[in-house]
Order: sequence, then C-alpha cells, then structure tokens
Amino acid sequence: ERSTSTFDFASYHTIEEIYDWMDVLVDDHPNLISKIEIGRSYENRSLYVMKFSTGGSNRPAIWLDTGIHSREWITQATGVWTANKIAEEYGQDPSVTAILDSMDIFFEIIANPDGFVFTHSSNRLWRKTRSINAGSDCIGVDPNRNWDAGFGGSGSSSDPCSEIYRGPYAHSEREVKAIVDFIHGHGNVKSVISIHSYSQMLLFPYGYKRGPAAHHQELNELAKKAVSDLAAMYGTKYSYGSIADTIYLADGTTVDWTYDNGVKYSFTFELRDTGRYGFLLPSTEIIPTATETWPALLDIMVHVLENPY
Amino acid sequence: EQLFVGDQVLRITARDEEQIALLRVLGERAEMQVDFWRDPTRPHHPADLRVPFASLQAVKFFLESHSISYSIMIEDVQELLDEEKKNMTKSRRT
Repeated sequence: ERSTSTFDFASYHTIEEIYDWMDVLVDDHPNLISKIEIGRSYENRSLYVMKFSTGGSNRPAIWLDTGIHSREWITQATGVWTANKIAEEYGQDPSVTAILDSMDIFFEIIANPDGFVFTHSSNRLWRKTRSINAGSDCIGVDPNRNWDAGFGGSGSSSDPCSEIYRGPYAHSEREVKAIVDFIHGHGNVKSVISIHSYSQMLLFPYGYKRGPAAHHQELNELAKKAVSDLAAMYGTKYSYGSIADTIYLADGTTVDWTYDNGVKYSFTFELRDTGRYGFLLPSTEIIPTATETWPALLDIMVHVLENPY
Repeated sequence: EQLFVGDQVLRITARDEEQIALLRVLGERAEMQVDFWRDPTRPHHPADLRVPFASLQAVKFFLESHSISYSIMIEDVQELLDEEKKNMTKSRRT
C-alpha cells in the first residue's frame, strides 16, 4: 500500500514520482484534497492543481504555484513539502484550520512540466517552456515574462534565444493561459503566491513600472512581517518590496497580471541563496528551506483570511 | 543529455553603473554563451554568471581588464549535477 509517509521529502524527485505522490496525498485526505487538471502543457502534459477545500461553493481562494522556472528544483520540492504540511496541519494548527474552514487553496506544484521533464532528461539548467519558436532554432518562452501585464516592455526580451524571451504574444504559452483561464473562471481568487528561487526576496507588484501599487503600503507591511517570521527560523535574511524597486524592471510577470486582474495579495518568493550553489541547492537544503518559508506563507494566508475584500 | 563539465558560475560584484552596463553587454555577446543566473541589477549587489568552460578565459580577461571583481561560486557545474543525481539515486534506492 503506497503512503505519503514513505515519500522522501528531503530528496529531489521526477515528475512521475511527484504525480504519484499527489495521488497518494489525495487518497490520504479524501475529504480535504482533490486533484484537478486546469489544462495541458505544450507537449500535452497535464497541468495538475491540488485543491484543498472543506466544502462550500466558490469560496474565496488562495493560489500557490511552484516550478514555473523548471530548473529551480528547490521550489517544486518546497511545494511538495508545503502541500503535505497544509494537509497535516488542517484540524491541528488553528490558523490553517481557520483558513480552510473559510477559503480554498489551489496549489500548482509543477507549473512547467515540459521544462521540468527536460531538466531531468536533457538539460538540468533549462528554465523556460519547451514551445517551438517559429523562425528560430531556439526553444521556449520565459513563462514569467509572458503575462499580459506590461507585456513587451524593456524588462523582457524579444529574442527567442534569450532566457527572458517574452514569447510571440501575451499568454502564448499554454502553461500560462491555463492559469489565466483558471483565475478568470474561478472569479474569487484573493491571493496569488508564485514561488521562485533564488536570491531571498519577497516581491509584490509592480515589475513593469516604477510607480507604487495602489495597496503598496499594506503589501509592504505584510511582506515585512512575513520576512521577519521567515528569518526567525534560521536567520535567512530576505529583502522585500516591489519587483521594480527591489530587483529591476521586469514585465509580463505573473503577479503583475494577477494584481491588475483584481488579486490584491499577489506575491513572488525568491527562495534562499546560500551563496554557493545558485539554484542548484543540494537536497539537504530542501527541508530547511521549506520549513523557513512556511511561517511566511502562513502570515500571508492569515492576512488574506482576516482582510476580506 | 547536455553536460556542463568545467563550466563555472562566477559571483560578480559591480561597483558602479558603468560596470553594470558592461556586464549587460557581456551577457548579450552570443558567442560567449553565458547565462545570468542572477541578473546584474545595481552596484554592490551580486550577479551570478554561468560561463561555459570554453569561454572562461575570455570572460575572466574581460572582467579583470575592466577591474570588475568576482569570485568563483561554483568551480565545476557538472560536478554539482553529478552529486545531485547520485543523491537522487540513493534516495530512490532507500
């Protein structure tokens, strides 16, 4: 009999192992978790989302995703650990219980399956999707530059060979369009948290322009609390702020689009950077990284619960 | 499977905007085949650059000739990938 208790959260896994584990997690928590398919990738792989729900219909929801940049394996691994944590803490942790008694959580752990498979089979450093670009030998689009938010500006590239190639048009990538359609279709998503690595940052809109977002003050205060609680675990220090102010101008990003489409609590995490491995964090870093990220995620989700809009 | 034997990742610290601009120029030189893992954003913030083995000498010459300071963050990318694969196999066996 398969069980989540035999799954090694402190190791990296293939897509097959993670998809198998998803089924086992659903089996272990049939009244809380279901697995839905929100679309298909370019190479026709399922785009699976774990739905955490205790009932109701079309409840306010929180969206989480990991692995949109396929080579950042620490994010998919953190996603697996976090999904398991949510399942385990429901009914135990008062905050998680309160959140799930009123809201749903949708968690896409492998947001770029084609790229993820390619990192296992052919090129460990692959970041983009695997779509074919007409007229170019170069493959793939940066799925975090393909969103219809400031699309096509200076913070992305028009060169298909670039790692930040924006794609032929906004939402050209099926992996992106599936999330767009899901969020539009659901109509009641209150927070989007997109998890990347690395460089230890908690970011919020905007990336495509320098001006502050309408809710800058609130998002900034929330980010400040979240990074403080993250640092309390092992001392990992994050910077925080809007994308443009904290790193650089980046257009076509997930959280800019979600924010412009009414999702007020839109955040991007850039997970820990040990200064030695870049995104190639050894598997020994998985549990500490996921463990320190958890209180920050909880801060955001509790804030969303306590500040309905 | 693409291998990265001898590739290195350099952690580069630009001291001013001029050096940031030089790094961006370096990143766009197709023949170097370099890949910014962490983009050059502002002075005194680290930028991480993966450099294929074949371009190492040219890139280091470029950095040194412009007095751009750097350290080697990853000596050999492939070694790290081999270690990662070994650990996955071990875990699967367990």
